[in-house]
Amino acid sequence: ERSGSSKDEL
Amino acid sequence: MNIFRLAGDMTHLASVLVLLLKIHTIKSCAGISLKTQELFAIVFLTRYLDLFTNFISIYNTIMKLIFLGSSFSIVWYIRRHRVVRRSYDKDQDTFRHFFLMWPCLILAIFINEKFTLKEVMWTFSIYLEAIAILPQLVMLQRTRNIDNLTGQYIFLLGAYRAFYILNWIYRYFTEEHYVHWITWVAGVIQTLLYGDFFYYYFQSWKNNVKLELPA
Repeated sequence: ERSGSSKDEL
Repeated sequence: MNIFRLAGDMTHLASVLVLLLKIHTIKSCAGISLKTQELFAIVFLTRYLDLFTNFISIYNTIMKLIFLGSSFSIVWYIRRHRVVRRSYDKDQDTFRHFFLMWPCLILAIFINEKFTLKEVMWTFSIYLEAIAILPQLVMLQRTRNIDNLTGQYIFLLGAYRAFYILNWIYRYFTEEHYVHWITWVAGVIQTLLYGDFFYYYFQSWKNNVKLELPA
């Protein structure tokens, strides 16, 4: 599982 | 969350508030492109499809609701409000904006991180956001005279994009496996579109004269 997700951005 | 991301979100929020302030208190949307506002509403609608299924944080959910609510109310004001709609420069806002959506949709179908409906719509919103400002920039170029609030609105939008790029650079070096080519390329293109405007904005600020774009 990758730690950085762009889905937590707006 | 890092400081750049927070600064990006806050300038984004401020841009929306400045625009709503202009519309709500002055009852005017002069110089504002309805086409761009409609595209932003579609951007948020297609991006936040996971609003109720994918919980990230209270902060995230509230911000998403604010952006959805504000973008649709701005469109409503310009189209439907008895007083505001009379100040809309329809003749200056002739960009065929819905044609921008097709290339974005086709690109999202072929270039995405995962081929699912939600993911394709999310990617579509990223591509569409990158170019959604175009009708507004065309309108600025045509009217040339820009009132303070409109100038600040576009400046804050550009600042939001610039802060997001700094946020990505920061996250790339501090988080593992943080590589998102799609958002990065689209985001850089989007920010570059503001470059010209930034130049004239800073010139007018430095020389303390009213912002005016060259013909």
